[in-house]
Amino acid sequence: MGCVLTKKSRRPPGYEEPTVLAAETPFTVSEVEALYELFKKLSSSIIDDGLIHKEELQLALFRNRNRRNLFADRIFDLFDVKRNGVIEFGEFVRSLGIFHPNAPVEDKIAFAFRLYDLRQTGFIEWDELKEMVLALLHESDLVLSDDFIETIVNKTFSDADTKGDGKIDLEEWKEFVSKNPSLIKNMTLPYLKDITLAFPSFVISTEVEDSE
Amino acid sequence: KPVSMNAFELISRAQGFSLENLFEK
Repeated sequence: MGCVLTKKSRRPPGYEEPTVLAAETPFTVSEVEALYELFKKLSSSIIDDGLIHKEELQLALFRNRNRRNLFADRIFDLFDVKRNGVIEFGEFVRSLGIFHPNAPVEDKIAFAFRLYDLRQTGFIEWDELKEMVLALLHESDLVLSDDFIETIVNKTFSDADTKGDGKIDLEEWKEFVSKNPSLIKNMTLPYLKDITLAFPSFVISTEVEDSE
Repeated sequence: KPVSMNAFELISRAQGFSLENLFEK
């Protein structure tokens, strides 16, 4: 009796069936299969193990594996739901699903809140907001005085922290976003609607018919 | 109008990358 490698045995750890992922996200089965093509590419760019490592995400975002960025680090941490240092396929699809144009706005608002809640305390705190402004200024080589930055952070807090307890909770954040909807503009990737056009190779290998 | 600037607006506009880059070939 020989040893036969089935298609399933070649699937990386964390692989989940497209039908399951399509049922839980705004993607169709075909789109999940197209995302698998993208995932395979990203997850083999440095270490070919079928998992996206932080350096691989950095390489894809910046064309540079060593380029660090506070927000890219936060994105990685949020995609890495199991917190095991890598992004698995299921985590990748579920997280990208939040950025789909058809995903619920509530999910986008909650994701952005978690992105900005740097220390995961359940609140966006004054120090965290200042740290994020400093990080993006550093990134863009812009120089602003500390006083000026604190004025911006104070003003934002006076608008968003309606309870006045020095921190922004999810409820206050939802209210603030409803008044400033442009704040979650970066939580939608229109490109995700055309994902099957970008990665069409799934068409010849697809095993499952879309139900839609 | 610096004082009317919203820190989150600043962050969301200039976070330094776009996830769209993931789809570049």
